Amino acid sequence: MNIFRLAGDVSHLVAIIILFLKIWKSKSCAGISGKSQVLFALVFTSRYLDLFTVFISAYNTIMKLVFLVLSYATVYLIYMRFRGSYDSENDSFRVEFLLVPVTGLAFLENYAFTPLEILWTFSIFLEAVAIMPQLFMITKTGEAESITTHYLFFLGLYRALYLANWVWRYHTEGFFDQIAVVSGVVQTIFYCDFFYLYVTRVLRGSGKMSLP
Amino acid sequence: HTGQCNKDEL
Repeated sequence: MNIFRLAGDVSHLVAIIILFLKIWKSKSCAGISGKSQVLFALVFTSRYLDLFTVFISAYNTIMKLVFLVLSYATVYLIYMRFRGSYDSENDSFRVEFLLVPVTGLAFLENYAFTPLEILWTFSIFLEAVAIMPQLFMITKTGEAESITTHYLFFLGLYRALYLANWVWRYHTEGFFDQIAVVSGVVQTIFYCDFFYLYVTRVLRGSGKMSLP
Repeated sequence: HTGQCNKDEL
């Protein structure tokens, strides 16, 4: 555990809590892509199956449980509790275009051809693209509420901090997880355009981010 | 591959 890894996990937790509280308090999921949230719940489900097979640390177990509970609770809020405010018309990204390639790649490129390892690889590749429906929805509606942009900022920052964590671990302990690093780079690159808009529009300009 | 089967990260 190093400072980048801890900051990354905290940033990830902050992002998930920001989104959950936004929907819960505003009693609305307008502007939020339910598809992305389902994909994130799927990422955590397929990645954290080792909750039942190995105990790494209390921190590891607790964080996995928190991420799982909050992601499913968010999906519940969107599709059940506040489904009236769910904007299904603009949340039209074809997730099968993500799931099929990611599944295929997980079978091709993995560390071991075992169910747990393939599911872990699937979750790594899926996480890299899971935000696409949300980013697509923002380009379609042409705007995003400021709270949503803060959610996306911390979500994008978390994997960027993990990249720093992997650089640190490579130099201090020779650790190198090729699949996670390559996927993490791709994932962070997808946020670059958003980061630019976030800094230039949200932090400097008006609260709302409206795309050109 | 540099298989890292120690999944200590989230």
